[in-house]
Amino acid sequence: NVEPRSVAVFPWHSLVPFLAPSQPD
Amino acid sequence: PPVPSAHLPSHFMKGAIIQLATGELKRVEDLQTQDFVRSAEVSGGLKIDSSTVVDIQESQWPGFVLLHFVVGEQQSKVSIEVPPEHPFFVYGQGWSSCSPGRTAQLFSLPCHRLQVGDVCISISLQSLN
Repeated sequence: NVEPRSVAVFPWHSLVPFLAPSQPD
Repeated sequence: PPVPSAHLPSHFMKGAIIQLATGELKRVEDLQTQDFVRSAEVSGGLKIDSSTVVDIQESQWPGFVLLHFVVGEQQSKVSIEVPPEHPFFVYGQGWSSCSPGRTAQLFSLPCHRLQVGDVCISISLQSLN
C-alpha cells in the first residue's frame, strides 16, 4: 500500500521579490 | 534598518511544485520568463517589473548581501538585503544568485551568477489609474 502524501504547492508570486518603491506623500 | 531574515523558504528547493496564475503546475527549475509574464497578465492587481541590478555590496549583517535595483519604468531605486544563495529570476537567463555554489548546495537549484546589469523579474501592485 502506498500512503497518500500531501505535496506542497507554492504560488508563482512567492518566487519573485516584491520591489515597490516607497511612495512619496 | 530591520534585521533581514536568514530563512529561505522551501519553494526554491529543486522539485518544488509551483502553481502559475493560469492554474498550470511546474517545477521551480522548469520555470521560464514567459511563465512569470503570463501569470502576471492573468493576475488581478499584480504587475511584473524589470528590476536591473545596479550594485552588489556586502551587507552590514554578516552572511548577507545588499542588492541595489532600479525598478520599472520609473527607474525607482530599491535596495534589499538577502542571503547570497537567494535566487532571482533573470530575464532570458533564469535563476541566478550571488552565490550559485551555495544555492546548489542548499536547494540543488542550478543557478547562474547574479551580476550588475542583470534584469530580474519582480512584482509590484498594478497602478489603479
